[in-house]
Amino acid sequence: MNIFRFFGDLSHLASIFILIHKITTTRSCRGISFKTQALYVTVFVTRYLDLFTSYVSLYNTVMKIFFIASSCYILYLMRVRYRPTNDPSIDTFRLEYLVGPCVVLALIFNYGYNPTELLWSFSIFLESVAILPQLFMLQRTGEAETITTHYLAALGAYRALYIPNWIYRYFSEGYVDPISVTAGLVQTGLYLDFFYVYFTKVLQGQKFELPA
Amino acid sequence: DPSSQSHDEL
Repeated sequence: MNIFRFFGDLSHLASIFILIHKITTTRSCRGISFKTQALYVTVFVTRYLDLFTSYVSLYNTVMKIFFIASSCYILYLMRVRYRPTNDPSIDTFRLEYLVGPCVVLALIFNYGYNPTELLWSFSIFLESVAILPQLFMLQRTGEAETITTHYLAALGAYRALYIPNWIYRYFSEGYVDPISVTAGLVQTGLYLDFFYVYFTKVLQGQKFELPA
Repeated sequence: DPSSQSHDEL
């Protein structure tokens, strides 16, 4: 554990709390992609299956349980409690374009041909593109509530912080995980456009609006 | 081999 990874994980936790706060205080999940949230449940469940087989640390176990539970809770909020505020007609990204290639990539790039490793690898690839339905929705509507942009910024910061974490681990432990690093770089790259607008507009007190 | 470290990242 190093400071980059720790703050990355905190940022990830913060993003989830911001999202739950947004949905429950506005009593609406407007602007949030259900597809992206469903993909995160898939990511966490497939990756954290090792909860039952390998123990890393109490921190690790608690975080895994939290991520699975909170992502399921968000789906419940969107699908049941605040269902009328969820508008599927603007959440139109085709999931098969994401899931299909991730299955293929996992079959090619993995650390072992067994169910746990294949699902782990699949979850890494899927996480790297899981935000796309959300970003696509943002692009379509051209604007977002400020709280939603804070959620995305915290999520992007989590990914960005994992990069110095890997650099640090390479020098301190000689540890390199090429699958995580490659997928992580792609994932962080997807946030670059968003971050540009976030820094130049939202943090200057303006509304998040994309140029027409 | 990264898998031997049992994927300690979240």
